[in-house]
Amino acid sequence: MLESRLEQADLLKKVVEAISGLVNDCNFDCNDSGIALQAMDNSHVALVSMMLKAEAFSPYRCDRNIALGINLSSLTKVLRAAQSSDILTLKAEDAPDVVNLVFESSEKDRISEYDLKLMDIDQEHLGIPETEYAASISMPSNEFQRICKDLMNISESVSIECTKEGVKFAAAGDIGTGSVTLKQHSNVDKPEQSVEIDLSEPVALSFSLKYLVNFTKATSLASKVKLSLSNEVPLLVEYELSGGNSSYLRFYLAPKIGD
Amino acid sequence: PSKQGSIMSFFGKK
Repeated sequence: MLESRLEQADLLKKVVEAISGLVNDCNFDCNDSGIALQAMDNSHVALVSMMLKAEAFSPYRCDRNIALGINLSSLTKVLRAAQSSDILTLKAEDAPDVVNLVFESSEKDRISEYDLKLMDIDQEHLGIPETEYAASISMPSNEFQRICKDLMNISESVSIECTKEGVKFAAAGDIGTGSVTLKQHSNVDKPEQSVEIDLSEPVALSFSLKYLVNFTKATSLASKVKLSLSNEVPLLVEYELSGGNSSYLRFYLAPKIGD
Repeated sequence: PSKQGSIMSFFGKK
């Protein structure tokens, strides 16, 4: 059986909010190392991969592999009943029909309990190859969100060019063009404001802004975002979850291909 | 003009 307790319901609320624009139904795969999720969007352009490590919970118990097939809009409805600061416990039997969610207010004066019906989801998992990316950029997550939203006013796609000079996000549309260039800089007092660029070779790729803006729904989960790029492979956009236990929310986006 | 690639052409089925 599964029994996992999260100190802050907010974490799951925000994860579900961040992915529900891309994915309708998906399996939450639970095993002794934690809760994982992998799903493509309907048009097979983007892939979401989440890992919530057992260490993110206290306590965490899962004796055998359990797949919780969940409709995300139903889960969103149930999670609306949880206050952000509530303690959230997820429970399921070994071959479950439902997942049980308990929300406890931090003052412990109220306990809410919901059973969410599960679905059978026959989901194919993709093998994500280990990639040595040519460029990786670590930057404030809100800055990335702002750039994507601003450039979406200009065009439906953005080119991301990374050179030793910096990273340039550029869009060209009917009304004109726009670009934002970021150079590497460190902010000692506010490290979350730093921009770090790790480059082994220059990269230039184009991506759909609609998807990138969708990914940035995860902004409130982490102060930083990491973009990893190599020519002719999907972009990786990564948010760290729940600090320091290597839990993550990753989005992969297939590039646009010139003809 | 550019075409949107599919994620499945990069990541194979397991």
